Amino acid sequence: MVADQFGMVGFLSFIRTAETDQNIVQLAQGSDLTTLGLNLKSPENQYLTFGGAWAETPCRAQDIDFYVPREYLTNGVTREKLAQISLSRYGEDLLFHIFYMNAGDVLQIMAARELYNRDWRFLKEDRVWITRAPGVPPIEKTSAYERGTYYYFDVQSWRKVAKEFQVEYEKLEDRPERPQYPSIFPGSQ
Amino acid sequence: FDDPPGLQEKTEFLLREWVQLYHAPSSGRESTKAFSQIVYQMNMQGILKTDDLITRFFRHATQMCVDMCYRTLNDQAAMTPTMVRNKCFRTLDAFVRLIALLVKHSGESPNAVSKINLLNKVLGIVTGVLLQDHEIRKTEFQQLPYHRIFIMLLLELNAPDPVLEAINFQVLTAFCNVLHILRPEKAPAFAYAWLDIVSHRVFIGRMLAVTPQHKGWGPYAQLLIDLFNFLSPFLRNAELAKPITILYRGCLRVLLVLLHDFPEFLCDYHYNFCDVIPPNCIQMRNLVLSAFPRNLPPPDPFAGKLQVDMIPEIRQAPMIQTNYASLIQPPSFKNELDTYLNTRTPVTFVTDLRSTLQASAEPGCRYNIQLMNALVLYVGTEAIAAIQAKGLQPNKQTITHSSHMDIFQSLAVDTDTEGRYLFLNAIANQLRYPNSHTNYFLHLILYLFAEANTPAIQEQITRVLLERLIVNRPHPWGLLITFIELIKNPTFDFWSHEFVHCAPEIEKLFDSVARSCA
Amino acid sequence: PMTKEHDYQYQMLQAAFYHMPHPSDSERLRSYLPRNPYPTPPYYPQV
Repeated sequence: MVADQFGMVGFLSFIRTAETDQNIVQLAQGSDLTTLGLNLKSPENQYLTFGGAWAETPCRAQDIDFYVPREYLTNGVTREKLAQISLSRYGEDLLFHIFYMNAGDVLQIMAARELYNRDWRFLKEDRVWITRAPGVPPIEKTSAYERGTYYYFDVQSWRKVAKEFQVEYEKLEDRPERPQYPSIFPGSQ
Repeated sequence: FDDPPGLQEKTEFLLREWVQLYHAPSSGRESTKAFSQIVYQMNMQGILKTDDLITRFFRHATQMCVDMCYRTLNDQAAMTPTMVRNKCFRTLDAFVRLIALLVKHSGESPNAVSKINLLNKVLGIVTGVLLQDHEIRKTEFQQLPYHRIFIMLLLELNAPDPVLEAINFQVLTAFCNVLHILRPEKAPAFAYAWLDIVSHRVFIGRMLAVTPQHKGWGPYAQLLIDLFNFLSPFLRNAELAKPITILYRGCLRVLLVLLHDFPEFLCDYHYNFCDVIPPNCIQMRNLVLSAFPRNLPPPDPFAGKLQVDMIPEIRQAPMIQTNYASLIQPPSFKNELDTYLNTRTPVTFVTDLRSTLQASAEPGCRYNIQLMNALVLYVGTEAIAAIQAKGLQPNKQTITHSSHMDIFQSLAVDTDTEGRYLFLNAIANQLRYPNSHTNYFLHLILYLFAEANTPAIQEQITRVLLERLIVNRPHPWGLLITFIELIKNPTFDFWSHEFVHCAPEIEKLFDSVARSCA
Repeated sequence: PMTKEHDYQYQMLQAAFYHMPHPSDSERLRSYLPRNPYPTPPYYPQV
């Protein structure tokens, strides 16, 4: 058999080295390319929302510059006078919009905190927001869980939908930490 | 040098004035009102009098913008990255708008020449300032101001505007020239910003989708080759520390977008790319070779009894944008090659091949890989032409007993293990989607396996195929077809070879690949 | 083999690695709702 790096023995030693050397693995076995943040199954062109060579996820709608009629843009004169962002003043619909439209951003955390203040709770496994249906006490309640009819926020139909859940308290997210970020809204408290 | 007295002060005054005007609520639609005012003031200051003065103005203005950024970046007290950027971009974006408006309004539309001349001048100035800064500051160099100027100017000049649309290809060409000058080998501290610009969705869209007749494909391919050339020494030596890995993954991400959205682009330029992608970057090379034209989806390689010769497209030659024949150097060698291909004489041509292909005695780079790749593809395409001239198609009968096969068999038998590995890689790089090259080269590699006079040839053929199969997807169609034929066709008696059972891992690998192929 | 030039290139690349481009570097300034990437919990929607 070929004794140097260009035969099967060389290939075998390459495989064995790759098992320990992360660097070599990147080249020899490569990586799972479906984990690079692209939706390769989509029939849509990816470049239209491509966030660039370093982006782990596609662009969000608000990250893409569309040339809209000037009238749609915030005029310089009014920009300074726009009301400061204050989530406590917004309705649930807008809070959910901010939460789902700002993945990976401080805004998502801030919206989650405000929803928590409004007695919504995030089910970590079901990945859905739920809240008690007013006037409908749980059918069953123990120290570990409760069961009953709750509202959950259905992203597809974008409304609250009543549904029976068994809510295990440990699967509820606690109050989201306030992000360690200097005030991100101009002029906000 | 030789600045007229007071130019620096005038420039600073005009720049400050412009930034105020640009951000003022009264700046008007696309800053047009502000622009009229600043042009009046530039005229008053005599800046617009000559090309030389405009150039000097931009040189100072660029330097001032860059210096302001460095001051802000170095004075990040109590500022978040977002605040630092907002401060820098407030001036940089205004400066870019001024450039864009001067380009758009210079000379009488649709006279593109003066617009493009001014754009090239300004891009050249920013490039010069960057390279000088890169040279002086070295590891203290900051990409931020230059990245912002280039990317925002690219976006400004690609806005849907009739005047800009009329000069769009010249604008894109100007940017490609600048990006090639600033390629990572020349400005490594700008490499991440460089790839951020090259991979920007607007740039990709304009270069590969919007620009008619694929005129943007060549310049864009050149930029990818610039990136591969920079990565190559690090990848070849598996020097994959984090800074390189990030760039490598970024490159994979871009190639994935191209594979998904512009596979024909990868098909056309696969040869150029495989000429510079190091042999050990197997997944990246597979990604390029897996591309197929969207109107020619290959048949399922695992569908039993697939008759490759019966696929209509198997007769069609693929588009290859490279003049690979011209890469066969020196011209005297090319003449001898053509003589041999046509007359099968002199015999010494074949016996001298190995020495012609050897570049140095240094292990690991003994062979001229580019010459090997060009020779293999050229001889293969000449063989296909000769076979089709007789009204035949390449198959295990028609490819034998020819001057072309003499050369391939000589390369298989006479080279050492390194040369043979590179030779077999050059063949495997042609195993792609159904076309006449894939067809010829899959018959060639199987013929070399069947006719091998030593097991070493069979072992190395197996190695070259296997290392391309065990990497994560994607895998080129031609590669899968070839390996399935090798392990299934009893003619090759594949499973009896010693190297198939040389170690448990290898045996397991073959089993798993065979199972997935079966 | 790696050359001195490659070593220099790597040093410069490594320096640049510590101030990578930020997504907002190639986006228009958004003073009202600036992008502020933040490591949100993995169970939140990421896209």
